[in-house]
Amino acid sequence: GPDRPVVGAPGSPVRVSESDPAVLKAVKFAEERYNMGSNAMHVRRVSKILSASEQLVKGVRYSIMVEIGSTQCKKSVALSAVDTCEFFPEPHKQKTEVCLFEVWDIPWESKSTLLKQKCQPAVSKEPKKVAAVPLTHGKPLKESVELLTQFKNFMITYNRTYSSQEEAEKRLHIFQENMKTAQTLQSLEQGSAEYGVTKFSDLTEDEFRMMYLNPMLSQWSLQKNMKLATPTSKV
Amino acid sequence: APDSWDWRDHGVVSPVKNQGMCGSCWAFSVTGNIEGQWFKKTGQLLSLSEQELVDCDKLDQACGGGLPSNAYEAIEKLGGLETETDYSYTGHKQSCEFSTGKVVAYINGSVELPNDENQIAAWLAENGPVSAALNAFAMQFYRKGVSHPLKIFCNPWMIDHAVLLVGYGERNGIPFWAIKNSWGEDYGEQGYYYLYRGSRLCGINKMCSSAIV
Repeated sequence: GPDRPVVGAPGSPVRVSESDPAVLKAVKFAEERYNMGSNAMHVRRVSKILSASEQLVKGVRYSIMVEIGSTQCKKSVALSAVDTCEFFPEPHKQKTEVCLFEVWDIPWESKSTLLKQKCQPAVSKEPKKVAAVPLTHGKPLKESVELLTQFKNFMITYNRTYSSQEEAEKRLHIFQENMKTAQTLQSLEQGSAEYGVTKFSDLTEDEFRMMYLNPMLSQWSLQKNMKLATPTSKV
Repeated sequence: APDSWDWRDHGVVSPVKNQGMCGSCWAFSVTGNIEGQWFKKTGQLLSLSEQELVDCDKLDQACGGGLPSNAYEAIEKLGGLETETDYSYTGHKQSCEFSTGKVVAYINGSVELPNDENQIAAWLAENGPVSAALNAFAMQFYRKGVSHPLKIFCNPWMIDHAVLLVGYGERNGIPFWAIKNSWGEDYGEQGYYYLYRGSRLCGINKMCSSAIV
Protein backbone atom coordinates (compact mmCIF):
# COMPACT_ATOMS: atom_id res chain seq x y z
CA GLY A 1 0.00 0.00 0.00
CA PRO A 2 1.05 3.64 -0.33
CA ASP A 3 1.75 3.95 3.39
CA ARG A 4 4.19 1.07 3.45
CA PRO A 5 7.82 1.39 2.34
CA VAL A 6 8.57 -0.57 -0.80
CA VAL A 7 11.95 -2.21 -1.15
CA GLY A 8 13.40 -2.96 -4.57
CA ALA A 9 12.21 -1.99 -8.02
CA PRO A 10 8.63 -0.75 -8.32
CA GLY A 11 6.33 -3.71 -8.77
CA SER A 12 8.79 -6.37 -7.72
CA PRO A 13 7.71 -8.83 -4.99
CA VAL A 14 8.29 -7.49 -1.51
CA ARG A 15 8.30 -9.57 1.63
CA VAL A 16 5.67 -8.48 4.13
CA SER A 17 5.00 -9.31 7.74
CA GLU A 18 2.88 -12.40 8.41
CA SER A 19 0.85 -10.30 10.83
CA ASP A 20 0.13 -7.59 8.29
CA PRO A 21 -3.66 -6.99 8.36
CA ALA A 22 -3.80 -7.10 4.55
CA VAL A 23 -2.05 -10.47 4.57
CA LEU A 24 -4.40 -11.81 7.25
CA LYS A 25 -7.33 -10.67 5.17
CA ALA A 26 -5.91 -12.40 2.11
CA VAL A 27 -5.32 -15.58 4.14
CA LYS A 28 -8.88 -15.52 5.41
CA PHE A 29 -10.14 -15.15 1.87
CA ALA A 30 -7.92 -17.97 0.56
CA GLU A 31 -8.99 -20.23 3.43
CA GLU A 32 -12.65 -19.72 2.55
CA ARG A 33 -12.02 -20.51 -1.11
CA TYR A 34 -9.94 -23.52 -0.17
CA ASN A 35 -12.78 -24.94 1.88
CA MET A 36 -15.31 -24.22 -0.86
CA GLY A 37 -13.19 -26.24 -3.28
CA SER A 38 -12.43 -29.08 -0.90
CA ASN A 39 -14.61 -32.16 -0.49
CA ALA A 40 -13.30 -32.84 3.00
CA MET A 41 -15.91 -33.44 5.64
CA HIS A 42 -14.35 -31.03 8.12
CA VAL A 43 -13.50 -27.40 7.88
CA ARG A 44 -9.78 -26.85 7.44
CA ARG A 45 -8.05 -23.75 8.75
CA VAL A 46 -4.70 -22.05 8.42
CA SER A 47 -2.72 -22.85 11.52
CA LYS A 48 0.42 -20.91 10.67
CA ILE A 49 1.57 -18.37 8.11
CA LEU A 50 5.04 -19.39 6.99
CA SER A 51 5.86 -16.49 4.70
CA ALA A 52 4.17 -13.71 2.77
CA SER A 53 5.08 -11.35 -0.02
CA GLU A 54 3.21 -8.81 -2.07
CA GLN A 55 3.60 -7.54 -5.59
CA LEU A 56 1.94 -4.60 -7.34
CA VAL A 57 0.13 -6.16 -10.29
CA LYS A 58 -3.01 -4.30 -11.30
CA GLY A 59 -3.77 -4.17 -7.63
CA VAL A 60 -1.78 -6.24 -5.14
CA ARG A 61 -0.88 -9.90 -5.58
CA TYR A 62 -0.09 -11.71 -2.36
CA SER A 63 1.92 -14.93 -2.33
CA ILE A 64 1.42 -16.61 1.01
CA MET A 65 2.82 -19.93 2.26
CA VAL A 66 0.74 -21.44 5.06
CA GLU A 67 0.22 -24.54 7.08
CA ILE A 68 -3.34 -25.76 6.98
CA GLY A 69 -5.02 -28.42 9.08
CA SER A 70 -8.35 -30.05 9.85
CA THR A 71 -10.65 -28.73 12.52
CA GLN A 72 -13.33 -30.55 14.44
CA CYS A 73 -16.10 -28.49 12.80
CA LYS A 74 -18.09 -30.08 10.07
CA LYS A 75 -18.65 -28.08 6.92
CA SER A 76 -22.23 -27.43 7.84
CA VAL A 77 -21.03 -24.98 10.49
CA ALA A 78 -21.95 -21.36 9.91
CA LEU A 79 -19.23 -19.40 8.16
CA SER A 80 -19.11 -16.87 10.97
CA ALA A 81 -18.35 -19.63 13.45
CA VAL A 82 -15.39 -21.09 11.57
CA ASP A 83 -12.89 -19.00 13.52
CA THR A 84 -13.88 -20.80 16.70
CA CYS A 85 -13.25 -24.28 15.30
CA GLU A 86 -10.60 -26.20 17.18
CA PHE A 87 -7.94 -28.21 15.37
CA PHE A 88 -7.91 -31.94 15.75
CA PRO A 89 -5.54 -33.17 18.41
CA GLU A 90 -2.11 -34.64 17.73
CA PRO A 91 -3.03 -38.03 16.12
CA HIS A 92 -4.56 -36.21 13.15
CA LYS A 93 -1.50 -34.04 12.50
CA GLN A 94 -0.57 -36.05 9.42
CA LYS A 95 -3.37 -34.34 7.60
CA THR A 96 -1.59 -31.03 7.87
CA GLU A 97 -0.73 -29.52 4.50
CA VAL A 98 1.57 -26.76 3.33
CA CYS A 99 -0.13 -24.55 0.82
CA LEU A 100 0.93 -21.70 -1.40
CA PHE A 101 -1.89 -19.27 -2.01
CA GLU A 102 -1.76 -16.41 -4.46
CA VAL A 103 -4.44 -13.84 -3.80
CA TRP A 104 -5.07 -10.94 -6.10
CA ASP A 105 -6.53 -7.98 -4.25
CA ILE A 106 -7.94 -4.99 -6.10
CA PRO A 107 -7.89 -2.19 -3.53
CA TRP A 108 -10.12 0.24 -5.41
CA GLU A 109 -12.81 -2.43 -5.58
CA SER A 110 -12.33 -4.25 -2.28
CA LYS A 111 -12.37 -7.39 -4.39
CA SER A 112 -10.13 -10.45 -4.12
CA THR A 113 -9.49 -13.45 -6.34
CA LEU A 114 -7.66 -16.67 -5.54
CA LEU A 115 -5.23 -17.02 -8.41
CA LYS A 116 -3.34 -20.08 -7.33
CA GLN A 117 -3.55 -22.79 -4.70
CA LYS A 118 -0.80 -25.38 -4.46
CA CYS A 119 -0.89 -27.74 -1.52
CA GLN A 120 1.09 -30.75 -0.42
CA PRO A 121 1.08 -32.89 2.70
CA ALA A 122 3.41 -31.42 5.25
CA VAL A 123 5.61 -34.52 5.07
CA SER A 124 5.80 -34.76 1.28
CA LYS A 125 8.46 -32.95 -0.76
CA GLU A 126 6.74 -32.78 -4.14
CA PRO A 127 4.08 -30.12 -4.43
CA LYS A 128 0.83 -31.39 -5.78
CA LYS A 129 -1.50 -29.12 -7.58
CA VAL A 130 -4.89 -29.47 -5.96
CA ALA A 131 -6.80 -26.82 -7.80
CA ALA A 132 -6.26 -23.77 -9.90
CA VAL A 133 -8.91 -21.14 -9.60
CA PRO A 134 -9.29 -19.18 -12.84
CA LEU A 135 -8.95 -15.43 -12.90
CA THR A 136 -12.14 -13.48 -12.39
CA HIS A 137 -12.09 -12.23 -15.95
CA GLY A 138 -9.80 -14.76 -17.53
CA LYS A 139 -7.34 -12.06 -18.46
CA PRO A 140 -3.60 -12.55 -18.19
CA LEU A 141 -1.77 -10.17 -15.92
CA LYS A 142 0.39 -8.84 -18.68
CA GLU A 143 0.39 -5.12 -17.94
CA SER A 144 3.80 -3.97 -17.03
CA VAL A 145 4.54 -3.21 -13.44
CA GLU A 146 5.80 0.18 -14.53
CA LEU A 147 2.46 1.01 -16.09
CA LEU A 148 0.59 -0.09 -12.99
CA THR A 149 2.83 2.01 -10.83
CA GLN A 150 2.19 4.98 -13.10
CA PHE A 151 -1.55 4.39 -12.96
CA LYS A 152 -1.52 4.05 -9.20
CA ASN A 153 0.45 7.29 -8.88
CA PHE A 154 -1.95 8.96 -11.30
CA MET A 155 -4.92 7.89 -9.17
CA ILE A 156 -3.27 9.21 -6.03
CA THR A 157 -2.06 12.47 -7.60
CA TYR A 158 -5.38 13.35 -9.19
CA ASN A 159 -7.56 11.78 -6.51
CA ARG A 160 -9.29 9.41 -8.89
CA THR A 161 -11.79 6.78 -7.76
CA TYR A 162 -13.79 4.54 -10.05
CA SER A 163 -17.26 3.15 -9.51
CA SER A 164 -16.45 -0.48 -10.26
CA GLN A 165 -13.64 -2.82 -11.11
CA GLU A 166 -14.80 -2.84 -14.72
CA GLU A 167 -14.57 0.95 -14.82
CA ALA A 168 -11.12 0.87 -13.22
CA GLU A 169 -9.93 -1.70 -15.75
CA LYS A 170 -11.37 0.34 -18.60
CA ARG A 171 -9.60 3.46 -17.33
CA LEU A 172 -6.36 1.52 -16.93
CA HIS A 173 -6.62 0.41 -20.55
CA ILE A 174 -7.29 3.98 -21.71
CA PHE A 175 -4.39 5.16 -19.57
CA GLN A 176 -2.15 2.58 -21.22
CA GLU A 177 -3.22 3.70 -24.70
CA ASN A 178 -2.66 7.33 -23.75
CA MET A 179 0.81 6.53 -22.50
CA LYS A 180 1.57 5.03 -25.90
CA THR A 181 0.30 8.19 -27.60
CA ALA A 182 2.37 10.32 -25.25
CA GLN A 183 5.42 8.20 -26.06
CA THR A 184 4.79 8.64 -29.78
CA LEU A 185 4.42 12.40 -29.34
CA GLN A 186 7.60 12.40 -27.29
CA SER A 187 9.61 10.40 -29.78
CA LEU A 188 8.58 12.70 -32.62
CA GLU A 189 8.74 15.93 -30.63
CA GLN A 190 10.66 18.69 -32.41
CA GLY A 191 10.79 21.12 -29.51
CA SER A 192 11.62 20.62 -25.86
CA ALA A 193 8.25 19.50 -24.55
CA GLU A 194 7.73 16.61 -22.19
CA TYR A 195 4.61 14.55 -22.68
CA GLY A 196 3.26 11.96 -20.28
CA VAL A 197 0.85 11.60 -17.41
CA THR A 198 -1.55 14.51 -17.03
CA LYS A 199 -4.85 14.86 -15.26
CA PHE A 200 -6.52 13.86 -18.52
CA SER A 201 -4.63 10.57 -18.88
CA ASP A 202 -7.64 8.35 -18.15
CA LEU A 203 -9.80 9.93 -20.84
CA THR A 204 -10.14 8.80 -24.42
CA GLU A 205 -9.52 11.39 -27.09
CA ASP A 206 -13.26 11.63 -27.68
CA GLU A 207 -14.06 12.04 -24.00
CA PHE A 208 -11.40 14.70 -23.66
CA ARG A 209 -12.77 16.55 -26.66
CA MET A 210 -16.33 16.29 -25.44
CA MET A 211 -15.59 17.42 -21.88
CA TYR A 212 -12.97 20.09 -22.33
CA LEU A 213 -12.85 21.29 -25.93
CA ASN A 214 -14.98 23.50 -28.08
CA PRO A 215 -16.51 22.03 -31.23
CA MET A 216 -17.81 25.39 -32.39
CA LEU A 217 -14.29 26.63 -33.05
CA SER A 218 -13.95 24.24 -35.97
CA GLN A 219 -16.56 26.40 -37.64
CA TRP A 220 -14.33 29.43 -37.25
CA SER A 221 -14.40 30.11 -40.96
CA LEU A 222 -18.14 30.72 -40.57
CA GLN A 223 -17.65 33.39 -37.96
CA LYS A 224 -18.72 36.89 -38.69
CA ASN A 225 -16.17 39.03 -40.44
CA MET A 226 -14.51 41.13 -37.83
CA LYS A 227 -12.86 44.47 -38.36
CA LEU A 228 -9.16 44.08 -39.01
CA ALA A 229 -6.84 45.32 -36.30
CA THR A 230 -4.90 48.52 -36.90
CA PRO A 231 -1.29 47.64 -37.71
CA THR A 232 1.22 48.23 -34.95
CA SER A 233 3.29 51.39 -34.89
CA LYS A 234 6.75 51.30 -36.47
CA VAL A 235 8.46 52.26 -33.22
CA ALA B 1 8.29 43.67 -32.21
CA PRO B 2 10.66 43.19 -29.29
CA ASP B 3 12.54 39.87 -29.22
CA SER B 4 10.43 38.80 -26.29
CA TRP B 5 7.55 40.08 -24.27
CA ASP B 6 5.49 38.76 -21.40
CA TRP B 7 2.48 40.61 -20.05
CA ARG B 8 2.70 38.61 -16.82
CA ASP B 9 5.75 40.70 -15.99
CA HIS B 10 3.60 43.81 -16.20
CA GLY B 11 0.71 42.81 -13.96
CA VAL B 12 -1.73 42.50 -16.83
CA VAL B 13 -2.70 38.86 -16.41
CA SER B 14 -5.01 37.44 -13.73
CA PRO B 15 -4.31 34.06 -12.08
CA VAL B 16 -4.95 30.89 -14.09
CA LYS B 17 -8.59 29.79 -13.92
CA ASN B 18 -10.26 26.40 -14.37
CA GLN B 19 -13.13 25.83 -16.77
CA GLY B 20 -13.86 22.36 -15.34
CA MET B 21 -15.71 19.81 -17.45
CA CYS B 22 -17.26 22.47 -19.64
CA GLY B 23 -16.34 23.61 -23.15
CA SER B 24 -16.26 27.25 -22.08
CA CYS B 25 -12.68 27.96 -23.13
CA TRP B 26 -14.00 30.65 -25.48
CA ALA B 27 -15.34 32.60 -22.48
CA PHE B 28 -12.02 32.35 -20.61
CA SER B 29 -10.10 33.41 -23.70
CA VAL B 30 -12.27 36.47 -24.20
CA THR B 31 -12.40 37.57 -20.56
CA GLY B 32 -8.62 37.18 -20.37
CA ASN B 33 -8.26 39.46 -23.36
CA ILE B 34 -10.65 42.03 -21.90
CA GLU B 35 -8.88 41.91 -18.53
CA GLY B 36 -5.74 42.93 -20.44
CA GLN B 37 -7.44 45.58 -22.52
CA TRP B 38 -9.11 47.04 -19.45
CA PHE B 39 -5.78 47.15 -17.63
CA LYS B 40 -4.19 48.92 -20.59
CA LYS B 41 -6.95 51.50 -20.53
CA THR B 42 -7.34 52.04 -16.80
CA GLY B 43 -4.26 50.57 -15.10
CA GLN B 44 -6.54 48.30 -13.08
CA LEU B 45 -6.42 44.50 -13.29
CA LEU B 46 -9.85 42.98 -12.73
CA SER B 47 -10.79 39.32 -12.78
CA LEU B 48 -13.85 39.21 -15.02
CA SER B 49 -16.77 36.81 -15.15
CA GLU B 50 -16.90 33.88 -17.55
CA GLN B 51 -20.13 32.59 -16.05
CA GLU B 52 -21.88 35.72 -17.29
CA LEU B 53 -20.97 34.65 -20.81
CA VAL B 54 -21.87 31.00 -20.22
CA ASP B 55 -25.32 32.04 -18.97
CA CYS B 56 -26.12 35.17 -20.96
CA ASP B 57 -24.36 34.94 -24.33
CA LYS B 58 -27.19 33.55 -26.41
CA LEU B 59 -25.07 33.56 -29.57
CA ASP B 60 -22.91 30.76 -28.17
CA GLN B 61 -23.55 27.34 -26.71
CA ALA B 62 -22.32 27.72 -23.11
CA CYS B 63 -20.47 24.51 -22.16
CA GLY B 64 -21.14 23.21 -25.68
CA GLY B 65 -18.70 25.73 -27.13
CA GLY B 66 -18.60 29.21 -28.52
CA LEU B 67 -16.78 31.70 -30.71
CA PRO B 68 -14.86 34.70 -29.40
CA SER B 69 -16.34 36.86 -32.15
CA ASN B 70 -19.84 36.07 -30.82
CA ALA B 71 -18.74 36.68 -27.25
CA TYR B 72 -17.46 40.19 -28.04
CA GLU B 73 -20.78 40.98 -29.67
CA ALA B 74 -22.73 39.56 -26.72
CA ILE B 75 -20.68 41.59 -24.23
CA GLU B 76 -21.32 44.75 -26.21
CA LYS B 77 -25.04 44.06 -26.27
CA LEU B 78 -25.18 43.18 -22.58
CA GLY B 79 -23.31 46.33 -21.68
CA GLY B 80 -20.17 44.85 -20.17
CA LEU B 81 -18.81 42.26 -17.78
CA GLU B 82 -19.23 41.76 -14.06
CA THR B 83 -16.37 40.66 -11.83
CA GLU B 84 -15.52 37.04 -11.10
CA THR B 85 -16.62 37.64 -7.53
CA ASP B 86 -20.01 39.10 -8.41
CA TYR B 87 -20.84 36.49 -11.04
CA SER B 88 -18.84 33.43 -10.02
CA TYR B 89 -18.00 30.47 -12.22
CA THR B 90 -19.95 27.25 -11.68
CA GLY B 91 -19.01 25.34 -14.83
CA HIS B 92 -22.56 24.69 -16.00
CA LYS B 93 -25.19 26.77 -17.67
CA GLN B 94 -27.68 28.54 -15.41
CA SER B 95 -30.29 31.19 -16.02
CA CYS B 96 -28.81 34.58 -16.82
CA GLU B 97 -28.42 36.68 -13.70
CA PHE B 98 -26.59 39.57 -15.28
CA SER B 99 -27.08 42.93 -13.66
CA THR B 100 -26.10 46.14 -15.46
CA GLY B 101 -25.50 47.72 -12.07
CA LYS B 102 -22.60 45.34 -11.48
CA VAL B 103 -20.76 45.98 -14.75
CA VAL B 104 -17.13 46.87 -14.11
CA ALA B 105 -15.66 46.67 -17.61
CA TYR B 106 -17.07 47.30 -21.05
CA ILE B 107 -15.87 47.08 -24.63
CA ASN B 108 -16.66 49.15 -27.68
CA GLY B 109 -15.83 46.64 -30.38
CA SER B 110 -13.46 43.93 -31.45
CA VAL B 111 -10.81 43.33 -34.09
CA GLU B 112 -9.35 40.39 -35.92
CA LEU B 113 -5.57 40.18 -36.03
CA PRO B 114 -3.56 39.28 -39.12
CA ASN B 115 -2.45 35.67 -39.62
CA ASP B 116 1.26 36.46 -39.65
CA GLU B 117 2.87 35.40 -36.37
CA ASN B 118 5.36 38.26 -36.41
CA GLN B 119 2.55 40.74 -36.75
CA ILE B 120 0.61 39.01 -34.00
CA ALA B 121 3.66 39.25 -31.75
CA ALA B 122 4.08 42.94 -32.55
CA TRP B 123 0.42 43.60 -31.87
CA LEU B 124 0.56 41.68 -28.60
CA ALA B 125 3.61 43.56 -27.37
CA GLU B 126 2.00 46.87 -28.15
CA ASN B 127 -1.60 46.21 -27.17
CA GLY B 128 -1.92 43.36 -24.67
CA PRO B 129 -2.79 39.67 -24.43
CA VAL B 130 -4.52 38.21 -27.47
CA SER B 131 -7.46 35.82 -27.68
CA ALA B 132 -6.42 32.87 -29.84
CA ALA B 133 -7.41 29.29 -30.62
CA LEU B 134 -5.63 26.14 -31.70
CA ASN B 135 -5.82 22.40 -32.20
CA ALA B 136 -5.42 20.97 -28.70
CA PHE B 137 -4.66 17.31 -29.42
CA ALA B 138 -1.12 17.41 -28.02
CA MET B 139 -2.28 19.45 -25.05
CA GLN B 140 -3.94 16.41 -23.48
CA PHE B 141 -0.49 14.90 -22.92
CA TYR B 142 1.61 18.03 -22.35
CA ARG B 143 3.56 18.42 -19.14
CA LYS B 144 6.21 21.10 -19.73
CA GLY B 145 8.66 22.61 -22.18
CA VAL B 146 8.10 24.17 -25.59
CA SER B 147 5.72 21.96 -27.50
CA HIS B 148 6.45 21.37 -31.17
CA PRO B 149 4.49 18.32 -32.27
CA LEU B 150 4.53 17.05 -35.82
CA LYS B 151 1.87 18.68 -37.94
CA ILE B 152 0.00 15.38 -38.26
CA PHE B 153 -0.75 15.59 -34.53
CA CYS B 154 -1.89 19.16 -34.75
CA ASN B 155 -4.04 19.83 -37.79
CA PRO B 156 -4.32 23.62 -38.13
CA TRP B 157 -7.76 23.25 -39.68
CA MET B 158 -9.19 21.37 -36.72
CA ILE B 159 -9.21 24.14 -34.17
CA ASP B 160 -10.93 23.09 -30.99
CA HIS B 161 -9.65 25.12 -28.03
CA ALA B 162 -9.53 28.83 -27.24
CA VAL B 163 -6.69 30.26 -25.18
CA LEU B 164 -4.92 33.51 -24.39
CA LEU B 165 -1.53 34.52 -25.79
CA VAL B 166 0.17 36.48 -23.02
CA GLY B 167 3.71 36.61 -24.32
CA TYR B 168 6.39 35.22 -26.54
CA GLY B 169 10.14 34.69 -26.55
CA GLU B 170 12.79 32.02 -26.92
CA ARG B 171 13.80 29.23 -24.59
CA ASN B 172 17.18 27.67 -25.36
CA GLY B 173 16.89 28.96 -28.90
CA ILE B 174 13.36 27.64 -29.41
CA PRO B 175 10.84 30.40 -30.13
CA PHE B 176 7.59 30.06 -28.21
CA TRP B 177 4.21 31.51 -27.45
CA ALA B 178 3.34 31.70 -23.77
CA ILE B 179 -0.24 30.57 -23.62
CA LYS B 180 -2.54 31.04 -20.65
CA ASN B 181 -4.82 28.03 -20.49
CA SER B 182 -8.00 27.54 -18.46
CA TRP B 183 -7.52 24.01 -17.12
CA GLY B 184 -6.26 25.01 -13.68
CA GLU B 185 -2.77 25.57 -12.32
CA ASP B 186 -2.11 21.84 -12.15
CA TYR B 187 -1.96 21.66 -15.91
CA GLY B 188 1.28 22.18 -17.86
CA GLU B 189 3.66 24.77 -16.43
CA GLN B 190 1.56 26.30 -13.64
CA GLY B 191 -1.41 26.38 -15.96
CA TYR B 192 0.51 27.62 -18.99
CA TYR B 193 1.23 25.89 -22.27
CA TYR B 194 4.27 26.82 -24.34
CA LEU B 195 3.91 26.30 -28.07
CA TYR B 196 6.52 26.59 -30.79
CA ARG B 197 6.23 29.95 -32.56
CA GLY B 198 6.92 30.66 -36.19
CA SER B 199 5.39 27.84 -38.20
CA ARG B 200 1.70 28.55 -37.67
CA LEU B 201 1.68 25.42 -35.52
CA CYS B 202 -1.69 23.94 -34.57
CA GLY B 203 -3.42 26.87 -36.29
CA ILE B 204 -2.44 29.26 -33.49
CA ASN B 205 -2.35 32.14 -35.99
CA LYS B 206 -5.82 31.60 -37.44
CA MET B 207 -8.22 33.00 -34.87
CA CYS B 208 -6.39 35.81 -33.10
CA SER B 209 -8.60 38.63 -31.98
CA SER B 210 -9.06 41.29 -29.36
CA ALA B 211 -11.70 43.47 -27.85
CA ILE B 212 -11.35 47.23 -28.15
CA VAL B 213 -11.99 49.43 -25.14
